[in-house]
Amino acid sequence: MLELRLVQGGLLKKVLEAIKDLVNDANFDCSPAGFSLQAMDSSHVALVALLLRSEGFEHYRCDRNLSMGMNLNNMAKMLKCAGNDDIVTIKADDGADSVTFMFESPTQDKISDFEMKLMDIDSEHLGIPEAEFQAIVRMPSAEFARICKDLSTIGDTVVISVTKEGVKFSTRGDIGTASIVCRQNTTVDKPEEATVIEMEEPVTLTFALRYMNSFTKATPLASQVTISLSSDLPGVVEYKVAEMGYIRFYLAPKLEE
Amino acid sequence: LKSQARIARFFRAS
Repeated sequence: MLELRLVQGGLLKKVLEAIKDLVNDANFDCSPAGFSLQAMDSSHVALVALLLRSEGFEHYRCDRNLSMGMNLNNMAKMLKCAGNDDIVTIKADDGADSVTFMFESPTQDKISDFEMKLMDIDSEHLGIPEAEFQAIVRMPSAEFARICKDLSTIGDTVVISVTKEGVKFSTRGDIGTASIVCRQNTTVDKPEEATVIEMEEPVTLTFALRYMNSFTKATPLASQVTISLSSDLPGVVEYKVAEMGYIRFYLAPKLEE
Repeated sequence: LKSQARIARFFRAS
């Protein structure tokens, strides 16, 4: 028996909007620790890892570990029917072939039940080692989204380079080149406007902008994004999900052959 | 010339 009640149901709507275009089908894993998902995009170039810790739910009942295969587009369709302020409860019986999403309006005067068929998904779970990164950049998520969008009008790839001068995003395409440098800036009025660069060593990596742009669909979740980089390793783009967890996007870099 | 790496190159099945 599974019953997860999330008062901030809007968070789940935003989570689905953030990942549904990158991943078609995925297993949601439910354990006493929380509600999680790990899935790769169809090209196996990007991986998304979601964690919503059990403490973040108002009520969290998960009698035994359960893996539920869902089509994320269909799940997003159902969650779109919830109001942004609705309380969302996810319910499933052990061995059931469906999951129920219950939406309660804040004033409790409207209760909706949406039942969605589950599916069998054969997916391998990858071990992601804890890594020390050469550079970690924390910046406003809207700024990062703007940079990715702007650069993708010029080129297909972004070179991200972190030095003590700052973080540089650059691209080149048929019509020319573009380069945007963001410097560390902690003297802002609001902490969410800060850009913080922690650098152990300078690092330069090349990524496909198509994926970066897809990751920025998570922007409504968090005012800040964290980009963690090490040479020749996947870059990690992380958005916090309120106080309860995170969405991490891992993107394999483009490497010299 | 750079080519697109895949995730499996870095993370193995657990």
